[in-house]
Amino acid sequence: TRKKMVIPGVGEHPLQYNYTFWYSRRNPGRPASTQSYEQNIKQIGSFASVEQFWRFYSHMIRPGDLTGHSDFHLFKEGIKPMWEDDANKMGGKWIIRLRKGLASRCWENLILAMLGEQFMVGEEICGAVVSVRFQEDIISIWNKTASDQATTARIRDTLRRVLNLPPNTIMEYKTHTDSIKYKESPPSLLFH
Amino acid sequence: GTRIIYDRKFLLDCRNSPLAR
Repeated sequence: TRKKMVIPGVGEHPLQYNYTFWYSRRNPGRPASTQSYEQNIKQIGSFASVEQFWRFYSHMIRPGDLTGHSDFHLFKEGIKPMWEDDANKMGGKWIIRLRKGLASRCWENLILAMLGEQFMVGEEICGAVVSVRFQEDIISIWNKTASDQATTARIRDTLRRVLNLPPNTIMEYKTHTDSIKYKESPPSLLFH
Repeated sequence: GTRIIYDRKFLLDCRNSPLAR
């Protein structure tokens, strides 16, 4: 078991897990290698209670107000928001692409569901990401075991419920091993 | 073991607590 670095204060409501906020931003036009990804990602801080969460969140910029190529990551304390982390390497993520204007509300609903243990998949959830891009925004939720179809189906159904998305919203599940393969050798079709 | 479950409304209500500021 991981050592808990922060504890709930007196009178506060403890969370099932401690979490850490991270922020990353990529300089335009510079492809990110694994190393530079790790260097670009900054820890904002960790919390153990509902009240500590709000103290961070209330002072953070809303994703919809971010510019450029930026991401907020909220992961269980001790799990790095990277494919290579032991908790993530056999895992995958549900990805939802959002038209501009929806990211702030969807991100808040997603992380409140995660902190409140709404997904009901035991230890499976690793964390969540909101990625701000030029044309669209992307939210994703990462879990430990990509091959566990009962878990991934339950996460999908919970996402549909808590995000209250339009019925035509496309949800895509991607394993991290596919993401790594794709990054290392993109399908040749792309270049025909 | 038991899990600590909170719904969205409860979490949003906690935002107004003096402890959350």
